[in-house]
Amino acid sequence: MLEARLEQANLLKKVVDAIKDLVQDCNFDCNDSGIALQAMDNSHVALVSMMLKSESFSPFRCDRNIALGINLTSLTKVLRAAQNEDILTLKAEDAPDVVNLVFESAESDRISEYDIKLMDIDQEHLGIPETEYAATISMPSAEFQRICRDLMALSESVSIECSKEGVKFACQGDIGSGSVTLRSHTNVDKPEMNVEIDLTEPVSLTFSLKYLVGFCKASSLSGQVKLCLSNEVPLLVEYALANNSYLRFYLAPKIGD
Amino acid sequence: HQVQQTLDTFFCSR
Repeated sequence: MLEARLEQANLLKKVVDAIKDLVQDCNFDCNDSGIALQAMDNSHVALVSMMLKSESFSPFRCDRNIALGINLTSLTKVLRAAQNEDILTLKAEDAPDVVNLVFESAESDRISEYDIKLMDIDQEHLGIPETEYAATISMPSAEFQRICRDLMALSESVSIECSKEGVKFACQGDIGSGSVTLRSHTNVDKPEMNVEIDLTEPVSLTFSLKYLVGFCKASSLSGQVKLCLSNEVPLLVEYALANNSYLRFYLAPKIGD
Repeated sequence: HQVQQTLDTFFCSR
């Protein structure tokens, strides 16, 4: 059986909120290392990969592999009933029909309990090859969100060009063009404001802004976001969570001109 | 003129 207790419901609320517009039905794969999720959007352009390590829960117990097939719209409805600071416990039997969620208020003696019916989801699982990326950019997640939103006002696509000079986000649209360039930057007092660019070779790729703006819903999960790029491979956008847990998005590039 | 690629081109099915 599965029993996984989160100190704050907030974490799951934010994760589900960040992915629910991209993917609808997904398997939460539970085993002794934690709870993982991998799902592609309907058009096979973007993929979300979540890992909540067992260390992110206290306690965490999962004796055998359990796949919880959950509709994220349903999960969102139930998670709305949890306060951000509630203690959240997920429970399921070994061959479950439902997943049980318990929300406990730390301040009062209120305990609420919900069951969500599970679905049988036959999900294609993709192998993601280990990639040595040509460019890795760490930057404030709020800055990335702002750039994507600002450029989406002009265009559907953004080119991300990484060179010795820095990283340039550029777009061209009907009303004109725009770009934002960032250089490496260290803020001793506020390390979450750092911009770090690790480059082995110059990269230039074009991506759909609609998807990037969607990924940015995860911004409240982490002060920093990591962008990993290599020519002609999908972009990796990673939000690191505590205890080596993470929320990653992959986005296929656009080609041609 | 720009073509959106899909992830199937890059990631293999397991």
